[in-house]
Amino acid sequence: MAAGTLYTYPENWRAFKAQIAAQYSGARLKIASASPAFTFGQTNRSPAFLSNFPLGKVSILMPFFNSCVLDVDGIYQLSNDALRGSTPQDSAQVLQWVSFADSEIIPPASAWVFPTLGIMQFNKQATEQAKEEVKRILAILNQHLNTRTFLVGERVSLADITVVCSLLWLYKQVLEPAFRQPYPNVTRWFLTCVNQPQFKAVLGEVKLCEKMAQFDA
Amino acid sequence: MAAGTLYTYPENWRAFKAQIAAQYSGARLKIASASPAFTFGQTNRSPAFLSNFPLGKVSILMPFFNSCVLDVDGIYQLSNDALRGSTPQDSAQVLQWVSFADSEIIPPASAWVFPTLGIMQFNKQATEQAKEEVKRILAILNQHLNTRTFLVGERVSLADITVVCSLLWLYKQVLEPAFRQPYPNVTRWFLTCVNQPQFKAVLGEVKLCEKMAQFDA
Amino acid sequence: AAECLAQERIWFDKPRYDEAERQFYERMNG
Repeated sequence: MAAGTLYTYPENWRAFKAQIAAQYSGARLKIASASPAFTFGQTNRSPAFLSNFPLGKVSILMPFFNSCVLDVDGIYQLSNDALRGSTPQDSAQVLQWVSFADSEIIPPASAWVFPTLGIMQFNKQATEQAKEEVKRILAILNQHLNTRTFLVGERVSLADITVVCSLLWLYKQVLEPAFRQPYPNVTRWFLTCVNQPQFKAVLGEVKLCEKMAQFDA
Repeated sequence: MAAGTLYTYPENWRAFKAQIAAQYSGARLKIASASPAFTFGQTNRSPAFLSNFPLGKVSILMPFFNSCVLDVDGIYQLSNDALRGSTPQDSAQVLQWVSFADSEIIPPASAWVFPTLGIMQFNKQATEQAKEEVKRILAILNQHLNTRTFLVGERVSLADITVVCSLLWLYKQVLEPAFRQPYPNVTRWFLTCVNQPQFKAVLGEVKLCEKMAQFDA
Repeated sequence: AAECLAQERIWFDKPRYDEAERQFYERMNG
């Protein structure tokens, strides 16, 4: 059984993935997100940290079962075969969705949501383009989930965990009812997942936004 | 044994990954990159194509062993266990490097190289930032390869194939001798890989650039 | 080939987003 300590900061949606995976797999995971174990902004800038984790990214899983630590959130190490996909086909599918979340969802989701959190300057054109991208993504998911409860196979896998976490800020901040109305399968799937006890233990109660958050100066 | 047709366009570095993986695994792969089989910009915009491959990305592997086709380059489906990593530790490491290539190498590599290919407007600040990012990446790789011949385990894996292909344009276009001098392990590893018969069969002779290509108006 | 390459969807700004996010959460965590 995998075990380790996840160094992170509060509300870090990347760390949510590892925590939810551990809930499913039973991996024993400690969270270190406050001093003295870990102070974001100090510990992650220290030479000792950077010598171990050259990317300097957080969240970080320790120990990692190899000296090379790039998969900063350790979702594969913390998972079991059921989460990774128990057949070659399923595991390839899981990898597809994990890559889809990282390469197709996170860029437009960040472009749209970051300004509403005050993380980045608002740019009207970038936001409008991001909205169109999000529509395209939701349409792909909606189509796929038309005849499925979960993204791969018959139960929750790393695919659901990763895609849910990559959509989290969208649903909490900007996907108001009118915007999400054309994608009922996605909303149904998202709510099914976040209401699983394992998701709830990490995310708490997830409330879908009622009004699209605007740029927060 | 996996088999299929890869629809792509010439010199598509992402298709190289699948082709090299097939060289190693023995998967029977046909390439369709010219009309009438496939014309980039037309075929991949047709309704029939988009109904099967909603992302509209290329290269695309057909048939894929599931209706959901997001892993556009099919590297996992075309690989064998040796390429994917034969232990849980190794396979987690392989996935780390594949993700590292996609998320950490491709953005700055493209930002630096595309203007030199004349396919993107030159932006001095963006190029300088990309150069710094590339230095950081090469330093991580150089450190990791200090005591290793290949990135994961003792032989070529999907990690090497993916990272080599993501660095290809950098080495061919801009990593002149002075720039790559501080990272000898990376250069050694890169040349070891591209001189493997399986890489050579797909990439041909890879010549490292002698002079840093500049913005091509 | 270059023309096709130009149509790839690349997240050029990823480093800028990563940096902004890190600074924001570092600030949030005081």
